[in-house]
Amino acid sequence: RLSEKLKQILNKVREKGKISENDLKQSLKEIKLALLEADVHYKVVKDFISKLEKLANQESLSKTLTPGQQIIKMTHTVLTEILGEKQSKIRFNEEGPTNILLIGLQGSGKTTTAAKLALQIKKMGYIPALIAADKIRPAAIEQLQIMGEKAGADVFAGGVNQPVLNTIHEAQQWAKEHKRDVLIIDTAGRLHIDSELIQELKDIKNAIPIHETLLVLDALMGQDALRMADDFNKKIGVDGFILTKLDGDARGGVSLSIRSMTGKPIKFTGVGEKIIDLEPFYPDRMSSRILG
Amino acid sequence: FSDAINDKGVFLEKIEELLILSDIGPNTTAEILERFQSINLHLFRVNDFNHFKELLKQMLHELIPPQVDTSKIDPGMLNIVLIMGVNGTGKTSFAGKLAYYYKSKGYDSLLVPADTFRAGAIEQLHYLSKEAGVEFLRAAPGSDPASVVFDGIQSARAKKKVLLIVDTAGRLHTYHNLMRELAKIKRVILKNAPDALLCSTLVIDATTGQNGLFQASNFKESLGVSDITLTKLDGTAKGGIVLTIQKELSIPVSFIAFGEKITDMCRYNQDKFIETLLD
Ligand SMILES: Nc1nc2c(ncn2[C@@H]2O[C@H](COP(=O)(O)OP(=O)(O)OP(=O)(O)O)[C@@H](O)[C@H]2O)c(=O)[nH]1
Ligand SMILES: Nc1nc2c(ncn2[C@@H]2O[C@H](COP(=O)(O)OP(=O)(O)OP(=O)(O)O)[C@@H](O)[C@H]2O)c(=O)[nH]1
Ligand SMILES: [Mg+2]
Ligand SMILES: [Mg+2]
Repeated sequence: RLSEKLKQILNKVREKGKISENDLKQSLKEIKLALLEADVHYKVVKDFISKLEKLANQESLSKTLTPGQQIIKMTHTVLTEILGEKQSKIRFNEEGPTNILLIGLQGSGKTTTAAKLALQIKKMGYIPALIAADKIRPAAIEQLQIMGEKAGADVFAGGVNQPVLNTIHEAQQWAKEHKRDVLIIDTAGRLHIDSELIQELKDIKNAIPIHETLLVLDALMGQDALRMADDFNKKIGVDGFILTKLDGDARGGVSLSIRSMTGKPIKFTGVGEKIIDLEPFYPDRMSSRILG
Repeated sequence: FSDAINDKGVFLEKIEELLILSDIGPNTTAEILERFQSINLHLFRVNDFNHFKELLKQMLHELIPPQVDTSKIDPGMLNIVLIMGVNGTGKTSFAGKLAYYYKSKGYDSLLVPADTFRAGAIEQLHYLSKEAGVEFLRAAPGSDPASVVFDGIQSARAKKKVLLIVDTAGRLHTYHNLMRELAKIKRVILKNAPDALLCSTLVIDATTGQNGLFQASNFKESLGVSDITLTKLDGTAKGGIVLTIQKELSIPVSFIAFGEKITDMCRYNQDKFIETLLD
């Protein structure tokens, strides 16, 4: 664990009372290893370490903290700064129904998250509905219908052979008639390098106003997360992220990478397979998790 | 002379970046960088990074000799493939792909939906069984997965199938109760088909980071992993974690999947894999 490793290195510093060049170097080496083991992107780690190095060299030693505590405090500060300091919420449409589009790689947790989100939005006092826009995956519609039932939210499906855009238009009409004020669109998993399916997302965003495009991604992801998030953001625009499967022991370094690359916030985290397992994202909790 | 030292620094950093980005992990990367450190300085004056890629390829082959994959079908007995892994990695899809693959090799299988938990899981596998042209064991949602597997064994024997492909629910290895459920499924297989050839395949997503190593060691500890299937290689992730898994846990990779069509899979080849990794 990083805090243990740093304590070890800096325990011998305690006697000297200040950080030597070598001690700092060794500490930074440990922090770099911890971040890479936590799946933070290589480039983000390099920037982070050089930021920390500058900070350590210009900051005079605190009288109240040991050098070890000071380095850990600085690391936490830089991390929390990158992750965003406060919670970021859904931006609801003030003048009519809110349309939320969920996108992401195959298997990242979109369908499950769509239903979880519907439940949370219901608790906020809205009347959400789910739109089954995944016509590709076998039994995707059935899956969303079952999850929708658990959330107590209607699922608008259209046939599996109906083109996605037709379903979207019909859903919008249906929502108006049934006074649903938030529409959550579940889409098929797709690669950021699949031009046809990227175009489908562009078509959806051109067809109806999308107030929140949320990229759902797996907390177990490694180095590829940065490029993937960047690609989706550049190609179709992303307003925020939902990080799933944080109930496992993945350190979740992807959170640092996607945030620093796109500047977009992580809004929610998935912490299990049950319908209630969706929490707001807390930057400071994430930073402790990454450092291990 | 100082130029050579500068080049060495630049090259080592390039190698570090290449390896880290592949998800092979910082510890394996450090081992490889150490080997490069001991290489003669004058070699680094050769301003050709491709020369180092070749060296790197050799080093990877030396450091991580490919584990032999013993997964094959013995038509003289019942063969059982137990497919497991964390959530969303492509297990159900792979079950369909494997059924189609073996069917094309002349082995007809029975697909068993032992994921009775997740919404739409049984329907999803049922659809894939039709696509693969193989039989499907009916199961009720919410029923006990171990009982479903028991039924599958009886049914395979009755229908004289040589291959049983068992799909299980995704589960994070941190849930001890879910890992116990999987261990129970294995016990049911060993008890009711003691003569069967059992393959426990761990399905790992190529986008997985360092957590992949914990997945492999935990599944190995709970019930044993005979081999790994690496999926979603059609994306931009390299799946380098399987090299570290081979190195640390000696678990071979049997198959890879690279797309959503039922034919998008093939046997793993380490030479090709390393070649693509370093591209
Ligand atoms: N443990 C855990 N499992 C999750 C979480 N979110 C989703 N899952 C599981 O991850 C798996 C994939 O979830 P889906 O909702 O089907 O993912 P998807 O993105 O819709 O998949 P595609 O539509 O095929 O791209 C399922 O087994 C879910 O139950 C989470 O926060 N924690
Ligand atoms: N691009 C790509 N997608 C894949 C591949 N294998 C599976 N998928 C997709 O990944 C998603 C999840 O696949 P599943 O087979 O449902 O995964 P799973 O492991 O059974 O999921 P759970 O049972 O929920 O844990 C689906 O959308 C699949 O089509 C692959 O090799 N490449
Ligand atoms: Mg889905
Ligand atoms: Mg499945």
